[in-house]
Amino acid sequence: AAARKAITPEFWTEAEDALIAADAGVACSARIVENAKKRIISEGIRDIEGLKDAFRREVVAMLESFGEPPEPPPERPRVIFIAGVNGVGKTTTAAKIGFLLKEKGNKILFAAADTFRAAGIEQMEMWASRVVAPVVSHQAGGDPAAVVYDSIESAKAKSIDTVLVDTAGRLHTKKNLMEELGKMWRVADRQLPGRPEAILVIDATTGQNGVSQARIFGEVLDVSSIALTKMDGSAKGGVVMAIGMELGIPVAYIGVGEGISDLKPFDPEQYATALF
Amino acid sequence: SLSDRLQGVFAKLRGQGKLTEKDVDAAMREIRMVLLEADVNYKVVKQFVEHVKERAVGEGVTKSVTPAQQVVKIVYDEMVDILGGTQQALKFASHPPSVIMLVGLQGSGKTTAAAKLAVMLRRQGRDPMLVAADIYRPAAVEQLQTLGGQIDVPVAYYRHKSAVAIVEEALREATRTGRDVVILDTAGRLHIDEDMMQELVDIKSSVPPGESLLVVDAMTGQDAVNVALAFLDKVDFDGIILTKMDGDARGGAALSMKSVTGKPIKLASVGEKVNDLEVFHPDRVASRILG
Ligand SMILES: Nc1nc2c(ncn2[C@@H]2O[C@H](COP(=O)(O)OP(=O)(O)OP(=O)(O)O)[C@@H](O)[C@H]2O)c(=O)[nH]1
Ligand SMILES: Nc1nc2c(ncn2[C@@H]2O[C@H](COP(=O)(O)OP(=O)(O)OP(=O)(O)O)[C@@H](O)[C@H]2O)c(=O)[nH]1
Ligand SMILES: [Mg+2]
Ligand SMILES: [Mg+2]
Repeated sequence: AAARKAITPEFWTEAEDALIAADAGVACSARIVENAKKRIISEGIRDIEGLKDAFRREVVAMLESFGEPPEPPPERPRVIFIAGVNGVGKTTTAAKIGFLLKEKGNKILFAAADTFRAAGIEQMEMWASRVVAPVVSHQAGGDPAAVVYDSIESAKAKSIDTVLVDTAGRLHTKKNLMEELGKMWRVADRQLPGRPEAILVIDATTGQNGVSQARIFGEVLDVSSIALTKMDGSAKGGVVMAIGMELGIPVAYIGVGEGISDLKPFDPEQYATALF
Repeated sequence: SLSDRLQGVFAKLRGQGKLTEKDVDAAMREIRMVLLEADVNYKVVKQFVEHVKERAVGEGVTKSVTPAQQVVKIVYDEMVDILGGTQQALKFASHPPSVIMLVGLQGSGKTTAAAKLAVMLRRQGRDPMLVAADIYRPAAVEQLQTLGGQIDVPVAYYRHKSAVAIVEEALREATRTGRDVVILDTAGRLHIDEDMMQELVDIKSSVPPGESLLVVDAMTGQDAVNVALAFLDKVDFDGIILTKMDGDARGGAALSMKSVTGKPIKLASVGEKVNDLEVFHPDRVASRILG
């Protein structure tokens, strides 16, 4: 009888509040609650642990429904653009991904293509020396597409496996900056035997604006996956569920700190457990 | 927009004398959704909607405006009331140099804001100095030095010193060179990182700032409340700078933070250039949150 009392109207409100508090957004939170309700009713779940577990399983199901990041193209070099709005952790994440790939035996090269922001190039160069990998850079204020071009030529000459392109932060609402990114992408596409790739960096503290970011960046780049940064804070990064629900983009990595190895492959089970 | 959504809710209202509780409940559901979609914290939304409901129920339905317009006006006025109404001016010391300290999460826009503040204050006739107290992030000092060079403002930095020691030495140098305002750029940090929060406490106790500003990204979601309360509790701050307002984030975090801390949003950063800093406009942000 006490167990039966676990399913109160307040229970559904609190579960939905937990998802909203995680930045999943109104529509996505409602969807997860709806799915969990079906499961709870059909499986006759009554105890509080079972109820929580039902929600966890629905979050996992939703995250898994966005699919796996696509297989990388077989051609070498690979070129991965690291893109996103200002301050989300692109430069740091590019370094972390480079370090991770290098540990796995990849020969990597960094392209310091943020030629705009003060000390943008220096920051990438410092990270490259910590990873112990080559970096291609030009003068501050130079054409970032030229940096992309040179880095691919250098990669071909040095038999590099993967080029990581650090791009300048840019708000998706700035048409000229999005066009600049599109141009960098086309330069890479022309120069490569295969296709370039792009990882969109999303800050875990971001609210629903993350959906607009993903939508617009997805229009100029082929965004294969998301790197969700700053998950070592108190924010839950739930906007990636809203993004996945609308655009189907999966999360590949999560950033959990400011150090070179503070990057983990995304695990939906771990994520769902942290939520509930 | 909120207006459109409420028009739908009130469409069935026909010449009744007052807004009934049932009419208003339907409207409150729409308002709650709009505010959550705008990233206002869900607990703040609850309080806000309860408050608005009290004001809306029993409102006479006048002939000159629609019920929807009436409710929108109540919501808008309530929001402008919360967002504004407090001292927005920066505080300066009676004896120079004044110290302004910038704090906040990683990547929120502090270093850029420091340079922008220097430009703004110089335009007001002051003589600023910047202090590079972020000793952790690769090329953070270079970033501030590059900005300082662009705007011709000196940047104080001393190798191999702790953040506290850098700030102490900078203040001595500012006094020596007759600078009347010192702007401290600190490292981005998590509000849950005890050691890093302690560093701010140590800086403040050694060189008490007349003005501490929490720098927050306008796209911050529900977590804005946790961040603001933690910084308030552990470090204390006088006001907020809301950055990246040149994007299309609705900015609900502004309402959340003002609501729970009572601290004013003093400035809005509206771009990446050094001139892109302006006074915070509560009415504009209220319209933006309401979509
Ligand atoms: N705690 C924490 N901090 C992070 C993480 N990822 C990045 N950061 C920090 O976030 C800040 C911004 O990181 P950057 O790599 O410069 O971000 P960015 O997107 O390249 O910035 P812009 O190029 O200026 O747009 C730095 O202080 C990083 O150390 C993370 O996973 N956790
Ligand atoms: N569009 C836009 N970009 C901004 C604004 N303010 C800062 N930025 C950008 O946001 C990014 C981060 O700014 P920083 O000043 O490095 O942020 P920070 O808080 O010092 O970062 P950490 O020191 O790593 O914590 C940079 O790319 C800035 O150019 C703004 O108002 N609008
Ligand atoms: Mg960067
Ligand atoms: Mg900084």
